[in-house]
Amino acid sequence: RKVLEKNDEIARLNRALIEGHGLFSINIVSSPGAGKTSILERTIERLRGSVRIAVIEGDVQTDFDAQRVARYGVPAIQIVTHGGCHLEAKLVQDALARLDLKELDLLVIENVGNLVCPANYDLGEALKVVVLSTTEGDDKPLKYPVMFRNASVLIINKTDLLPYVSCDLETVRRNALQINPQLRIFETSCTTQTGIPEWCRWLEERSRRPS
Amino acid sequence: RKVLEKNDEIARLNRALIEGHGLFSINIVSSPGAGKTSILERTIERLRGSVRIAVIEGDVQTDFDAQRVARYGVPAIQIVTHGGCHLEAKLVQDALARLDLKELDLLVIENVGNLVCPANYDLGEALKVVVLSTTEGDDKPLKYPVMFRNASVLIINKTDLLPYVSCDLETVRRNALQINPQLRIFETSCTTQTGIPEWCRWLEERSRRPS
Ligand SMILES: Nc1nc2c(ncn2[C@@H]2O[C@H](COP(=O)(O)OP(=O)(O)OP(=O)(O)O)[C@@H](O)[C@H]2O)c(=O)[nH]1
Ligand SMILES: Nc1nc2c(ncn2[C@@H]2O[C@H](COP(=O)(O)OP(=O)(O)OP(=O)(O)O)[C@@H](O)[C@H]2O)c(=O)[nH]1
Ligand SMILES: [Mg+2]
Ligand SMILES: [Mg+2]
Ligand SMILES: [Zn+2]
Ligand SMILES: [Zn+2]
Repeated sequence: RKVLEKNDEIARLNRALIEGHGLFSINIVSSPGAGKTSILERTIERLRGSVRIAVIEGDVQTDFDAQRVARYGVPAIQIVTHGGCHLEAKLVQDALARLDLKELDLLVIENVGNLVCPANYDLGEALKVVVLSTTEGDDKPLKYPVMFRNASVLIINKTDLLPYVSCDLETVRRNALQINPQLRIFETSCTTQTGIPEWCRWLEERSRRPS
Repeated sequence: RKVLEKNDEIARLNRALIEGHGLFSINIVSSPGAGKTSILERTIERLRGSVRIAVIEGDVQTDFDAQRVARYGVPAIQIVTHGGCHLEAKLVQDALARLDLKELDLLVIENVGNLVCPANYDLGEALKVVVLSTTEGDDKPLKYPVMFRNASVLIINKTDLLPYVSCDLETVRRNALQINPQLRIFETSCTTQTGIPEWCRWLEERSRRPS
């Protein structure tokens, strides 16, 4: 398909630019409202003293998420797709031109809330992080498999809600590892901060610039 | 766009077939895991004695949802899109051919979990019902507006979780009505059954076949 070929070409340019500056980069994906921005807020709070972070936000409409992130003092660029259900490499390329990559250690791209289409569009990131909230149900890795197969990390978020939903953590893990045995799994809550330190340590280790 | 024109042509045929048999039909849409199938289960439990219901399920992979619904003794056809992020009229046309419409009062189509793309594809249904769970956040009507604009009904589900999430029902209603002032709004919980009777009554009133 011509569209994906063109997208992948630009993604390769993005990756060369990002990695050329020694940056680590992640593309965070999930259903709408799984907690991508909340996890970002917790992460920036904890890492902003040791890691220089910039965020590229992707949304169908509004700049609410960039506003939330900008409150923490990090550069945040909002891409509004005006109906597009996923980010594409060209949109990220334009956003990268507005950042000073020499001054950064970590680039986070938060994608449009959609558990299907973003799985197929490389943006030039080092890896994809898929967020699944406990409230969505434990069958999602089997029902929406491509996203879990193409991700390197799974964050199971909203573990504070486990007592009130019919989601079994072991089932989520088993289903996710059945689709992708290489997945590195974190369990977090943005309300209680459970699991956030482990996730931040993993991210910080990879964000170290070569000294 | 040629794709949408062709889709709308088939949707018109579907609608003529469905309405020609005196059936009411709804297309239920939401993010993954908002509770579409759970609401269907509660609805069928309550209406199966008075309304003859059939369900067409759409998913990227698996037939789990059709299996859940079939347990209640209603005809359930599973469409697997193998990666497609939304149902299209052609897939529904094929499914309709497998149902005996003369024996039905209500047709429910459960779409693929996606708050973006299904908003643009007419399947031939009478109207769209969008489900939003309290756990997704109260900003979603503004962030994913097209789905709320193209729907006639909004069901705010999982109200039993309100004490544990930062979602304000008044804000959800205000944001949704800002996008679409005509929306008919229900508030439900599939755990406590709150709001399910009101929703079922609304559905039953419209499902009455002309005697
Ligand atoms: N109880 C609980 N609520 C959470 C948690 N994380 C996020 N939330 C809530 O979930 C809702 C959605 O969170 P967001 O961070 O906006 O989710 P998102 O994935 O960025 O949403 P989009 O960008 O719109 O797709 C908000 O009401 C948050 O307060 C958590 O760990 N526990
Ligand atoms: N606490 C609570 N949990 C609910 C409610 N409704 C559904 N759930 C849970 O939410 C999860 C997802 O429900 P489903 O009915 O599978 O959602 P869905 O929208 O059909 O999901 P997909 O078809 O995969 O997009 C399951 O774990 C349900 O048990 C509710 O009102 N309250
Ligand atoms: Mg967000
Ligand atoms: Mg379902
Ligand atoms: Zn898409
Ligand atoms: Zn799509």
